[in-house]
Amino acid sequence: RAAQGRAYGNLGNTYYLLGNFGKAVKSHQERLEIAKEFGDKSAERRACSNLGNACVFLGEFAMAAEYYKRTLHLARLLKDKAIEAQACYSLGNTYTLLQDYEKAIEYHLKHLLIAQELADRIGEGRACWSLGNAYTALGNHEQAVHFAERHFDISKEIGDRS
Amino acid sequence: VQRMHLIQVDSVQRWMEDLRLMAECE
Repeated sequence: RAAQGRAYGNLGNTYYLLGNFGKAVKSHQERLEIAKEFGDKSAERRACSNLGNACVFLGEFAMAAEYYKRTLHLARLLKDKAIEAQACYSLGNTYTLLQDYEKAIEYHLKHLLIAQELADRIGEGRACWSLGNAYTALGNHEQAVHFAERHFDISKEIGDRS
Repeated sequence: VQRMHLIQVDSVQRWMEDLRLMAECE
């Protein structure tokens, strides 16, 4: 049963990389069930991340957000800050796709705080870029320019010309 | 409005490009 779980995970990843997102979701859902049977929280977290990603490419944004929220909960349980940051970033982007900019800002700010805590300048730059865009979408140009300037400074610092 | 929409999604598009190759291994 444990090997079956791993095989479903690998199948899900392969379908995903082949662009067959429907089959990827089915495989990762099986992987998730087996992870739960074993109480394997890391595997459960991985399955939720992979499911969220596949749902994004199926255009199932609300479902993706639910899987990413489960990922976030499990990342906190596992005390994995990097995964917690990644889940917040995914949620911020997914809420942008859902055009819920207030929620997008909420998660991008959470991502920004963790990126700062982890001294992850690339992550911080991406959070500022995303926040600038979300505030622009809301018409809050003061906050938008604030984050655009921070994004600009960080990009210069890390030598990201694009 | 169209231009605003494009500006608003560029960071999301970059995220999706990275996401497309992100499969967490067993």
